[in-house]
Amino acid sequence: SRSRFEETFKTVRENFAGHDGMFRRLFGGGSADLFLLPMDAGPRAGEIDWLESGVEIRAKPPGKEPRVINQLSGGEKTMTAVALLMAIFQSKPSPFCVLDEVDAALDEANVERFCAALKQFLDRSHFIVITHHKRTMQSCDMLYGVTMPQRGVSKRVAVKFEEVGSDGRLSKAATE
Amino acid sequence: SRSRFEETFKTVRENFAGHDGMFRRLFGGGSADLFLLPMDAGPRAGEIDWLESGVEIRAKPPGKEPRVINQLSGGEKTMTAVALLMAIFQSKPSPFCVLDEVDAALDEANVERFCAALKQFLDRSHFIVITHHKRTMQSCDMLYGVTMPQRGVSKRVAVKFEEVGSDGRLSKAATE
Amino acid sequence: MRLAKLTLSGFKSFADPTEFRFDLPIIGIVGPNGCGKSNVVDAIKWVLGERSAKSLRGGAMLDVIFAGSAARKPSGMAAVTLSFENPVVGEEIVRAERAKATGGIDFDTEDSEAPANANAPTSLSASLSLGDHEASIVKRSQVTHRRLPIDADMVDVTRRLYADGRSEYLINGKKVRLRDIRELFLDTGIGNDAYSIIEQGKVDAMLLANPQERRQILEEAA
Amino acid sequence: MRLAKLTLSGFKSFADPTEFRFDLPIIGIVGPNGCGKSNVVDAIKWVLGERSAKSLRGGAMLDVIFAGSAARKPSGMAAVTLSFENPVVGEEIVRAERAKATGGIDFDTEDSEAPANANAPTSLSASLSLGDHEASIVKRSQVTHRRLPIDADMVDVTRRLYADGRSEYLINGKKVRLRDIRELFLDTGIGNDAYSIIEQGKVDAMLLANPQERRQILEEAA
Ligand SMILES: Nc1ncnc2c1ncn2[C@@H]1O[C@H](COP(=O)(O)OP(=O)(O)OP(=O)(O)O)[C@@H](O)[C@H]1O
Ligand SMILES: Nc1ncnc2c1ncn2[C@@H]1O[C@H](COP(=O)(O)OP(=O)(O)OP(=O)(O)O)[C@@H](O)[C@H]1O
Ligand SMILES: [Mg+2]
Ligand SMILES: [Mg+2]
Repeated sequence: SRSRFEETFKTVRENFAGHDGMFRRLFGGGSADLFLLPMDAGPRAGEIDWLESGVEIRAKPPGKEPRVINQLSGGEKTMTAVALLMAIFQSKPSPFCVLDEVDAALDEANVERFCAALKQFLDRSHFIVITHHKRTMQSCDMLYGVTMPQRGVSKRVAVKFEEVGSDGRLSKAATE
Repeated sequence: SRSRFEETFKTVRENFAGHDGMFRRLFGGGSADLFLLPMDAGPRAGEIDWLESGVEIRAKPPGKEPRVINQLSGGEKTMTAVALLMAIFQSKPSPFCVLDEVDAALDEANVERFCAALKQFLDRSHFIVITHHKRTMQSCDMLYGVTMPQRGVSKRVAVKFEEVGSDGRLSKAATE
Repeated sequence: MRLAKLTLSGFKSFADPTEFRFDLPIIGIVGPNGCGKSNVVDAIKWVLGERSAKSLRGGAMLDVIFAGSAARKPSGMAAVTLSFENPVVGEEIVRAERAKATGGIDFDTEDSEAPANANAPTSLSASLSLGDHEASIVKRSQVTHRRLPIDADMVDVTRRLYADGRSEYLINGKKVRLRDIRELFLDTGIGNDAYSIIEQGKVDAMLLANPQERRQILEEAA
Repeated sequence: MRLAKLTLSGFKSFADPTEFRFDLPIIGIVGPNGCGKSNVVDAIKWVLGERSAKSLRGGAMLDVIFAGSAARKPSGMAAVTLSFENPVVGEEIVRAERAKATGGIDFDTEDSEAPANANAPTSLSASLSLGDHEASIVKRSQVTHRRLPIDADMVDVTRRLYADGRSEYLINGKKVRLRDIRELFLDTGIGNDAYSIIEQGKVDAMLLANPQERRQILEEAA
């Protein structure tokens, strides 16, 4: 329905692009926007149509002036996408969220901010986070290890953070 | 010309899939293949056409039986792609090769093997490697840092390995 | 509604029955390349009703069955169960959700003829496919006062695929159709390419998507 | 032929003239997210003759000019220079490459009328567009005995784009056309979506490509 989409859209936009929104929180500044595109055909050409218009994103990390969103770096795109995802989540948390190596492109400073942002959703949702980053592992409340002691057959083990070796392998203690 | 492609193809296949080829070297075992697909139409339907046939890849990490290459994990796909790239490189080295964060999906053990494989091409080509991984940085003969002391303006600095902080940031000494 | 546990057996590289409990808020899954972490994500997508084999990185749906390895013969079937806590929620919350869903109109009088047994597949999908989307949500939350329209504190959703191609779908042990599982999670934000599962390499999908695709993701949240 | 250095000025985030020398075999480029590392890769692609703005992550080619920041006004132009060492190679190597290119036939007699000045743009592209691909390679390596068909120990390739849309292309200071730069690197394995530049996020492109696209990459190496 039009009113429900409009209300959701405005909430997500505020969560994402507002002065205290996720984008500015993850980037430590800058500005962003979420907006509807005017229709390019049909009876409402040139105007925004709440039932039909597509959604566009603008993202400006602190001090930068990108003209198109594709100009952003790999890490900046990840942080922008995570900010939008969390903005949607704030407006309608689902029972769980699965993040498979979303921190792959992040440097350590951004992994830090990403982990801090994760922590604030705890009361409503489970986060299942797959990662190779030590810092992300430290932010988890519990760790499952997945290994293949038998070739081609996966096995789950419970893991303490100290048991994850610097080579990404799980220590012998963990695999028992 | 047909004979040149055929010769190149066979060389690359041996470099990639041979018993001492790049795939087995990067995976520590397993097997792989590079093959031409039979034509599905035209005068040579059902046969391989050296001038027209498409190229297919099969990759089997040690102990596994994947049916399609898409089933491989993120890290396994990266290692397979790197093996093929290096196989092509061995057959026709270009003056330089640029690798932008190709190690993003690799665990530490695979980063190790990737770095070892890089080292063997030294006599013929420059490798320019962009990375966030400490281990990859250790394999480089020299490091350039790129930072933004002035917002939005990039600056190049020479960096010693010890000057790369665990947060990915370059130390104050490096940025002078 | 909270995720409680995931059980897989014969699914991709998980030849043996394996359980993951979700007792704490942030759960990390770690391990070397190729060990099965993303296969766990595929299992969750699959049990929630994923229909596209390609989206599970396979060529055909049968590719989700453990295909054997150097050490083992192939499995005869793949089975995944996802368990949810589905407690009764406070009455005020239900009313607030209803008002949000219907724009403030009270549907109480209509719902007195709601089906007595919300678990039987025919009445579940019947109630869910009643013309108006909002009316059905109202019926769902009023009948059970629970987030999932099943009158039970624990909801187990199971999906099985046999090597001969036969499929089975169960909700709390009762056989249902695949579409009943998909409809169960409608409007909860999970399953169905919503925003709750970000696959490996896909984090900036929303940035690269076209404006209409982005709109659809937001509509799922509406 | 060896890469010697890269100079950029006004290109993307590199507002100021910046030089990278390539004196050692494995050179790492490191730094925080968003600082300009991939922009260096874009600069190399661009100076080698990239024609697609999209492939440089821009909307239009003018997007490669430094667009200003909180601290600076926009630049009036973008300029990138790539310098190569282009030594004379041993005669045996040239013969071996020729034989490989032509399947063993000796073209010596034909080449006596090769153009005297391989640097002038018209004769360069004329020699390169002479019907047969192999014959042109033979001409190139015989005329100069160097990997790049320019009779100089050092080859500087420069590309400039002005804010008014005007472009300039230079080889060792001489103005040439964009296609002359692209043809210069034909068959060297660099430039032109060959296999020598793997962009961020694109490492498994060859695995995901269709069989015909994969074939094209191998043909570039042939
Ligand atoms: N049906 C199947 N039977 C057996 N093994 C399978 C099956 N399907 C996939 N696999 C194997 O599972 C492995 C992939 O596992 P997965 O993608 O979960 O790895 P991962 O832990 O996410 O690794 P990475 O860190 O590299 O992303 C592949 O080696 C693949 O061959
Ligand atoms: N024409 C331009 N003028 C000014 N800045 C630009 C221009 N084009 C791109 N940029 C900026 O350059 C930055 C991207 O740099 P780049 O992609 O090189 O980062 P990176 O170092 O590779 O980071 P990552 O580690 O995240 O991949 C973006 O913030 C973008 O706004
Ligand atoms: Mg994975
Ligand atoms: Mg980058």
